[in-house]
Amino acid sequence: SAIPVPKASCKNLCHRHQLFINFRDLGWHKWIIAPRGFMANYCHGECPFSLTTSLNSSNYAFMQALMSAAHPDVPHAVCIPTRLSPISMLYHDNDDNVILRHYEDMVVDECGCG
Amino acid sequence: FQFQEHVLLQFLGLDKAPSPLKFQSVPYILRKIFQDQEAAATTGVFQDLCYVKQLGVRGNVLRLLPDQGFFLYSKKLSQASSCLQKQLYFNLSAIKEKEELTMVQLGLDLGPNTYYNLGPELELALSLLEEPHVGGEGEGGGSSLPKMGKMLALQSVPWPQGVLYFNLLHVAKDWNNNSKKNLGLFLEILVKGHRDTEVNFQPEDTCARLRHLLHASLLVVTLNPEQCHPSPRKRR
Repeated sequence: SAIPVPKASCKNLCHRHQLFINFRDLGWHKWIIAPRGFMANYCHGECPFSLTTSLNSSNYAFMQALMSAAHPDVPHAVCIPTRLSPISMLYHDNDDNVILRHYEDMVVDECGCG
Repeated sequence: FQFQEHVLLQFLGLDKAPSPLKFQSVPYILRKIFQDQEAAATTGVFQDLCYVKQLGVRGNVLRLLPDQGFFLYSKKLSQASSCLQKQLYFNLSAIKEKEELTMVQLGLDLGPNTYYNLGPELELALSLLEEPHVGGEGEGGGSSLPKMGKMLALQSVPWPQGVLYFNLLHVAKDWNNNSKKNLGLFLEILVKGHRDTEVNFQPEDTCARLRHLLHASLLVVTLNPEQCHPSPRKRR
């Protein structure tokens, strides 16, 4: 049977939103040398079945959206990061050491339904 | 929702938010690695976070440890030409058990590179300490020299000086396996003489300048196997 297409305006669809994390807001600027913060971003938006294929979705997301439409108990596909990148941080620790460390998956580069 | 700072700090590998008392200057190499990685992340270039290409070693955490040792002013110097004696000590406790040491480099900064302040040729001796030094520290302190172990380096230091580097990987691995073995290092700088005999130099001035400018630090690169997979075996 035909599945009703939910109404979602373009701005409500799953996409990446800008979010800058400023270490000063956390009070961490006292020990983090660099960077001052980073563009972490986040994913938010709807993943309607009709657009699942066009929203950078996994095959599983497509199946889940289909199942969700047929069975309301199955949750909708959700908007999640699909590509992340690392950041490097230069900071002082409690022993007055200077540390350079890399953290994987800190910045959301792309979002999609999953 | 309550902001759980400690959870976030644990994720970053810290027990609590640091409150540094002394601010070490960031050496050029750490600044360069940081800037290169930031540039690569911005342009989306793939980067192996477990390999430090600027140093040519595997590793994902770089630490610059400050020297916590002190100058020794023994009343009876081992040799008349002795210019400076110092115990060097680096606290390796920040290195977690699961981390594997891949590079340990001692940097001895003897002052800026300059041709304007030509001085005498120096000789530098670096040894392991075998017993903790007792008898006080600082000026007017102990009268005895600490018990020295294996000599790690003996080299002449022509002017201009700048930074001298020493590979201490094996020494630091030994210290890391048994922290009681880490009693520090003994550094002695001797005045060898002057290459130009016509120049009238004062060794006291050179030694005083060295004591003022000397800065030691230990660059430690470690690899956390939980965050980095072993490097692929090379094909024969």
